Amino acid sequence: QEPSKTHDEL
Amino acid sequence: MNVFRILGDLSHLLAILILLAKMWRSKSCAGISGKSQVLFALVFSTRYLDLFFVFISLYNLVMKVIYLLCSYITIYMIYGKLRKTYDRENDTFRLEFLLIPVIGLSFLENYDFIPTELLWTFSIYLEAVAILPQLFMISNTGEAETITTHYLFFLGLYRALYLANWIWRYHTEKFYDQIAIISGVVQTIFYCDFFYLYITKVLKGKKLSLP
Repeated sequence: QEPSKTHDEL
Repeated sequence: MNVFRILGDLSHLLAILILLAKMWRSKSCAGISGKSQVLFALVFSTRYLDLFFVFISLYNLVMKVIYLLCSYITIYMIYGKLRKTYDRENDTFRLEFLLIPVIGLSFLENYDFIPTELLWTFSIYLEAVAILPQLFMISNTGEAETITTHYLFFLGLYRALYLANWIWRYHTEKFYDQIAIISGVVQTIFYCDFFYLYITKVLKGKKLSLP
């Protein structure tokens, strides 16, 4: 899986 | 959202609040590196630009706004309200030594060559090294107030908990973010020496002073 581009971490 | 992530975020928040409380109660920012705090404000400002573009969750939004506000209040305290107590002579780290490599690296290693993504990448790399002026200041003066060491402990704990969060997420969601992970590991390594001193000295009631 590609790393997510919506960065959901702070 | 897993337990490591939430504890990491709370530890981060606690660190920021400890620093503000210290300055507020002692009416002094002695021993605090203004340069590290400027870097952290830059980290939050460049990373949280997505506040304007995406909605992730209410939790995410509220925490980002709190971190941003606290970091600007901290800067106002150091360079405004409490500037007479700011220990400028010992806060001598050269920021260009961090900023230039970090800017270069974010152009070289990123997920997408677009402004928001480059700024996010820049903020991740910068966060990894933003504490160095503070650690440099402590090695300059050879000591740190106990309250400052609590601040550093929770700031380091936050990143260590995020490492656990990433391991958890990889196993449960097959999620990984190699830029964040590698930077997070580097960032945590910078705290290891400090963790050792914190556990062997501060937790035993002694002041943190370097030999």
